[in-house]
Amino acid sequence: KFKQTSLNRFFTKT
Amino acid sequence: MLEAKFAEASLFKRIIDGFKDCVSLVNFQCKEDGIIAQAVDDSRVLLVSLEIGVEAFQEYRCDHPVTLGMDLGSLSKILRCGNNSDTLTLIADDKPDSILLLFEDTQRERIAEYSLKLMDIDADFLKIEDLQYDTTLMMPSTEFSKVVKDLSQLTDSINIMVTKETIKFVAEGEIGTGSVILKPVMDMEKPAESIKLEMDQPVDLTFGAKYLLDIVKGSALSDRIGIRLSSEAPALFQFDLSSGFLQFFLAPKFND
Repeated sequence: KFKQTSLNRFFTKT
Repeated sequence: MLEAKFAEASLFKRIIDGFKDCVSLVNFQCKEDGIIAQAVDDSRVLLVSLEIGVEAFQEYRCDHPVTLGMDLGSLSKILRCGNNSDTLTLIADDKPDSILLLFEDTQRERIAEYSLKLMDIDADFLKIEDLQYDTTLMMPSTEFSKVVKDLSQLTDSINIMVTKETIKFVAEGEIGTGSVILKPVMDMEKPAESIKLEMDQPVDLTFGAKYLLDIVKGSALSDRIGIRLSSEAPALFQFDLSSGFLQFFLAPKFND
């Protein structure tokens, strides 16, 4: 089963 | 003072229509060198990044940087009031409570003026580093849109596999399965129909169909779409404007 990842995993907040 | 005039209102309409269904509240940052905006959808899976360069406008002036927080649903209502071939000027002062949208039909001397109340939107701006991609492809946006719409009927996940000479889209659903295979092709007569593939590493990625359906709404902006894929980063889907772009960064689905 595929699980949706979140963008938080890839981008840093500024 | 901001005064940004589009030669045709339809350009701004198509830009807003390209992403209004996936994000609702957006800060437009207006500066000397154009307008940028960024917004993440509620599920934090899809990031929209817009850049409209000065060259995309017939006239552009922005003396002081100003942020215009807008509800895209409301903006869209006003944009529907103008005719596609009207010029559209966005006007705001340096500390605005509202933005003025001026539609002018130069042939008929018809002028329509609307103001839209601005909002204080508390949104963090994500810093997008220069990401490394394994594969870059350029293809007709209508072709990509058709593949996404067709396969989405079968499933909520679409798999994209790229090897040296093949781009394969696969959907596996309860009612059945589907796949579309495309090969790089150079169309000399109609360059816009070409499919270009640059592959450093093969990729095998899965994306939520509902997000891909949101992304293909940008197709009205450009007859080409650029797709950059990596196993380690969100995929980038890009529609180029005459100056600027509309980008979508989409987080993949991973096998649990």
